[in-house]
Amino acid sequence: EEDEDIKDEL
Amino acid sequence: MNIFRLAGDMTHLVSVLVLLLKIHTIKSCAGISLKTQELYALVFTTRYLDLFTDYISLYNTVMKLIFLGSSFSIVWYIRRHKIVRRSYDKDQDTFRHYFIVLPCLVLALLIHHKFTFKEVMWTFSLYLEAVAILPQLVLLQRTRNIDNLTGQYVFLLGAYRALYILNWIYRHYTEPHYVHWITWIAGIVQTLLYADFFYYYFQSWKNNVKLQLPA
Repeated sequence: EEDEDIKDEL
Repeated sequence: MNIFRLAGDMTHLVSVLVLLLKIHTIKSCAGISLKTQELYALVFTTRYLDLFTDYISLYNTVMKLIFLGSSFSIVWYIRRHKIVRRSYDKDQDTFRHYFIVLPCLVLALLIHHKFTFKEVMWTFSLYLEAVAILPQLVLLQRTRNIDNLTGQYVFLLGAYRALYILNWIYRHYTEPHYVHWITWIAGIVQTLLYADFFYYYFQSWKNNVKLQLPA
């Protein structure tokens, strides 16, 4: 399970 | 964080603060589309649903709060402030919200990375942000007069997304697995929408004439 792609952009 | 993204965030921040300051100081929203401002408030609301669930960094949280706060303040000023609301041109600012919101919602339900509520809302906010400027551009073409604060506001708004495209290119080459093609396509469409405005903005700036958009 790919890690939750963190939305680090605004 | 890279210089393109930081520059993009700062440009975006300045654009909303320029607008808020204009409305607050001269107590007027002439030339400003309430429709676009309401769409931006919706963009930030659906984009930042993870505000209280995922902590990324202080910078990320603070910027999200500023964007949410400023966009809702601008909508409040134009809708509720007893002086500002008088300068709102509701007869000209007639773009129908649902012409923009519904297609973006349908598209987000069809094309997304994952079919979860947060992911679909986030994708919806990307599509919505790409076209949210349309009511403002239509209003500028109708009213034809663009005071330079509004011109600067639209220019900075377009510039921020163009800087983000450079950020995505940079991250694509420096970070493995950094693939967000939906973000890239939405961002490119958004920047292209500003392209003709940019053209006329530079023409007016170069010839030092008042910014006029062709009808």
